[in-house]
Amino acid sequence: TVETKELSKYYWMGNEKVAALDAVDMKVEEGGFISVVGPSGSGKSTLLTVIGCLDAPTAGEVYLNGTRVDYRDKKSLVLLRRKFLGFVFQTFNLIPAMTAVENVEYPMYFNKVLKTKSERRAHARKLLAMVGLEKRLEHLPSELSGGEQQRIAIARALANDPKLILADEPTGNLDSGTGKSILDLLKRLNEEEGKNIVMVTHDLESAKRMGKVIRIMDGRIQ
Amino acid sequence: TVETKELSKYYWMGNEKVAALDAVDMKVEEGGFISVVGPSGSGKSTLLTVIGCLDAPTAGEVYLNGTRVDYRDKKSLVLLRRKFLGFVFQTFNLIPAMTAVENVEYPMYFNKVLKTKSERRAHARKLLAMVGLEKRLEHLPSELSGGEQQRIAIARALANDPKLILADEPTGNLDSGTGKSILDLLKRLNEEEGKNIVMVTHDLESAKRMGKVIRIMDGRIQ
Ligand SMILES: Nc1ncnc2c1ncn2[C@@H]1O[C@H](COP(=O)(O)OP(=O)(O)OP(=O)(O)O)[C@@H](O)[C@H]1O
Ligand SMILES: Nc1ncnc2c1ncn2[C@@H]1O[C@H](COP(=O)(O)OP(=O)(O)OP(=O)(O)O)[C@@H](O)[C@H]1O
Ligand SMILES: [Mg+2]
Ligand SMILES: [Mg+2]
Repeated sequence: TVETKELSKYYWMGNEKVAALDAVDMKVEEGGFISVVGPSGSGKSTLLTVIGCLDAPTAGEVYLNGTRVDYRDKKSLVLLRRKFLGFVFQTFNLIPAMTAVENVEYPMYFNKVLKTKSERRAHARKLLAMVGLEKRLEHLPSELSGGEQQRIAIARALANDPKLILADEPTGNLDSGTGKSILDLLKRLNEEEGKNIVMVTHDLESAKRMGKVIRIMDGRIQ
Repeated sequence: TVETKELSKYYWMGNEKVAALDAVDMKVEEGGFISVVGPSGSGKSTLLTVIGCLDAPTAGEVYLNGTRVDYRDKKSLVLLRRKFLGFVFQTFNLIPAMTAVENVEYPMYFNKVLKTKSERRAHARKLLAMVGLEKRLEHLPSELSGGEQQRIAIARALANDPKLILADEPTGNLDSGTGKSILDLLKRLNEEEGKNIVMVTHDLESAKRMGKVIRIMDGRIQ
């Protein structure tokens, strides 16, 4: 369902070339759960943002559901993301002026699957309860702890019932107990609902429990 | 060197009261290293920001070096922080328009200890090398990975050679190898330079290795 071929992303700082991704070949099978581990700065977030159509590669190709992604066709990228992808950002990227429940509802307006306001609100509340935040619905991001913001970002990624979830260090700000419940949630979405998941994590033990683990170093798969 | 008495911080959301801190008594001895652990939302960041004079408590007192902190005297708070404290934020809080090395130099202007530009730049470069970022000096925060931004935040907290370091989950975005080098750095600053450290972490194993561990839950010390 996700495949990359020779995927590369280079940055030029003056004369120096930074290889964030260097000819990466990887594949996520239908219903697969892949964890990506590697040192800080090794290219994990870059891999996720390129697969997630949020950033264009310098070279190489990405195939989603067998179709090659055309990064020049901005409209198609927006539609792909809306219908198909859920993204949990490493730095959350919540909308500061919206409450927790509004942040989770927000993607639902564009998807037009749930037709009424009350349906969308009920779905958002259910998602926030799944990540343990039922008591924080009306808080703004600035009125929430780091781990609570991270969990809103996770709930929001699930808002449109995506086929592919790209989660960038979804437990980085969570204690082990809360982190485990999030991982259990992801595992359940994968095993019971067949969602494809690519998760970046620094927690190698948890990664091994979830499925296949690929390692990346200096932009290259090991 | 740090002491809190009945320290409390309450928020009112409509009629509901959120107790972020509830009558917290704690003490950091001279040259102490204290780790604070607890579930997401339990009050750890609130404890650090109040001790760090960045936020006023609702009730109770904070003593730094035996002197009670007066939260109404804004000027004294600024001076205290500048001379005495180094703060690593959970969400980094880097200045987006400044490069890595500029972000680390920035606090040094106000402290007036290093008198020349070249002294400040040399010190900033040394601090960034200590956190493994000598090759990223000229990158903006947006041109850096999450863990690299976190490490700039750590280097910046050390810029004015503070007596008290307050580190909010300083390894949350780091792989175990890089995280260990950061913890070794903090341990060395504590043991060889006598710096006082209060570190919030979700990594209980590392916390135990560093020194005393206090647990917080629902705003209360266990
Ligand atoms: N401005 C605010 N208004 C209302 N509630 C708030 C506000 N700021 C924080 N809170 C609440 O206070 C509690 C403690 O927050 P704090 O940031 O200290 O938690 P934490 O222990 O650092 O959590 P984490 O491990 O997730 O970072 C949280 O439940 C949060 O929702
Ligand atoms: N816009 C940019 N310009 C130059 N270099 C960049 C840019 N964005 C990222 N990089 C570099 O690319 C490398 C990979 O970044 P990436 O964010 O993918 O790392 P990561 O594996 O997610 O790290 P972490 O675990 O710290 O989050 C980093 O070394 C970073 O400095
Ligand atoms: Mg990253
Ligand atoms: Mg916190």
